[in-house]
Amino acid sequence: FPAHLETKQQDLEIVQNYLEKFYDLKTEGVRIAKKKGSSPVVEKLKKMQKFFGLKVTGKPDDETLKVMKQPRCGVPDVSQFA
Amino acid sequence: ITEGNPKWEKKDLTYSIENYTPDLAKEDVDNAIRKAFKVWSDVSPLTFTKISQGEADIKISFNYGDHNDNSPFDGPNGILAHAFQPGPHIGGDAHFDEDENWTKDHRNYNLYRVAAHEFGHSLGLGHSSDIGALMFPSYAFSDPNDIQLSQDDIDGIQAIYGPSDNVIQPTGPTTPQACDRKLTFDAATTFRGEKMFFKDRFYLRKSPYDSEAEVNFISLFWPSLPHGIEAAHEVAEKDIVRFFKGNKYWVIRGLDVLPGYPKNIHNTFGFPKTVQKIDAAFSDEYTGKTYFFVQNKYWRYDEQRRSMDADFPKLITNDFPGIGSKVDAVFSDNEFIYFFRGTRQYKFEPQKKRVVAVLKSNSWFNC
Repeated sequence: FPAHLETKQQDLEIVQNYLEKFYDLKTEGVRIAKKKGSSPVVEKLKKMQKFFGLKVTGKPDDETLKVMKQPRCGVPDVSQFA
Repeated sequence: ITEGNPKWEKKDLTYSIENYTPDLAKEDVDNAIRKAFKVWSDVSPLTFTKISQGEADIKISFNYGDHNDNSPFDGPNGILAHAFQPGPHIGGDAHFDEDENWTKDHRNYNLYRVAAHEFGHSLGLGHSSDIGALMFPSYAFSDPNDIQLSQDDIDGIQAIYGPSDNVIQPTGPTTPQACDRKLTFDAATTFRGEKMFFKDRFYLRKSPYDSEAEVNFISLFWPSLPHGIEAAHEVAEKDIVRFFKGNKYWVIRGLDVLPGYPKNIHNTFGFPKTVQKIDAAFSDEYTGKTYFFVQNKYWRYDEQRRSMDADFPKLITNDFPGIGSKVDAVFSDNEFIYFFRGTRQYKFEPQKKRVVAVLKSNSWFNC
């Protein structure tokens, strides 16, 4: 996972939880540290950033984290609510 | 629209309120829910009737944590509510997190606002990536008494259920797109080294450190400012920005709207009563003068003496030749003045009193 060096572990958990809840990230097979560009987390992050009109970096930058920490509706942005 | 296009097969739907939050009086909850349904019935052929006996199509409840629907709430903040797509049993139902503090005003979280969003899901809408849409997933609060559906919301609900039965079809505002060739501005200003443009409820912000424009609600930064700012200018020396609408103005420093505002433009700046609004304004940091554009004239205000200069107003066409007789927005940057009118922008060199370039209004956004 090509996270910014200063990204805290807590932030990584926020990212993973957020993507699992709202972007259909499957927990199985996801490892936080994967080689750059190959992680499903990166792809989901890009999808999330595009949806919210953020700069599409695939990295959990400050702006992305800020959006993830905002209060929101519990219905996913992609895929059905099961 | 929700994947699979789920929808109610009937137009007249029922709802029930299964329990009430203790945060609000019962009638306030009833009122918020009724108004939230009205947001959607106003733009579609749907009707909503509250029932207290039998099983309603849309059941509304307030729940703590795990409430046996496979989607537990997470305590205060975070997830505020969720709702299910149209269908039998739990289908259409809307659940609100009782760990939130529900309000009927600007404080977090306004029940009417959240309920209107959730009922969009109850009717078959998914989330919108349009930040101005009610169906945008993040909570953004503006006016507690006026939820305005965007055109995106209206297009969505009408794609599912058809147009409204009203003779005059409802329309809603669209969110400005930085690269829209037809983009025009209500106002523009420099702001601590950045440029900010204003349009309806939104700002478009261009930072020198970012190639793309950020678009968001004006209320995100300054909740007490009104929509539709008509003019804005920065006085860099004082680290303030003034915003104008009608004959009132507000002063902000950073994210704070300074206390005591709005004030009247007539009392502070000495405009005659005939001036009811400012079209555009900019400050020249070298001379300490602020220029106000009103119809086809401009006025000059001395920030040090705090008074309007003598012999003003003057005709815009005389001293700013080439920009036309009226402007929408203006700011000064690096010894040039940038005037905006419609979709055009005029780069003006004040020393030589001439337009040196005519650009698209959105040239700052690297489209």
